[in-house]
Amino acid sequence: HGGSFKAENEQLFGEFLECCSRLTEEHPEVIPFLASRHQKASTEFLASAEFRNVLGRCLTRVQSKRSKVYVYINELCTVLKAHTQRRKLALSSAP
Amino acid sequence: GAVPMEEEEDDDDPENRIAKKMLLEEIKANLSSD
Repeated sequence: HGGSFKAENEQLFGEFLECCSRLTEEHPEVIPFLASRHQKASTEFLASAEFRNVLGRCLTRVQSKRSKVYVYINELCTVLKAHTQRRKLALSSAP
Repeated sequence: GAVPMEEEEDDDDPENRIAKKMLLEEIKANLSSD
């Protein structure tokens, strides 16, 4: 491995979303929320081995214990939130 | 005699229920702050 897990992580995340969307049909707002957390996360983190490990773990678990789907979604959201890309405030140049 | 009704859908894990509640509350909070 060259050190970047970007493509692999994207694939795993897609699988996780697909799996969860079937299990969270009663609350269709959950998946878009998870996707937006993913979008806001830093690119370094999204390509990291750490994210790969978390994703792999969550995916394996959700496939074996579907009754805990929200636990794993919540876990992933928390991790993604912790790695939210810091927005540089370019708005501060008020006249 | 009457057959007691069994709760059918009790695969709802307590941990899962808490996580679901937290998640839905966070989503709601996010929507209202937008």
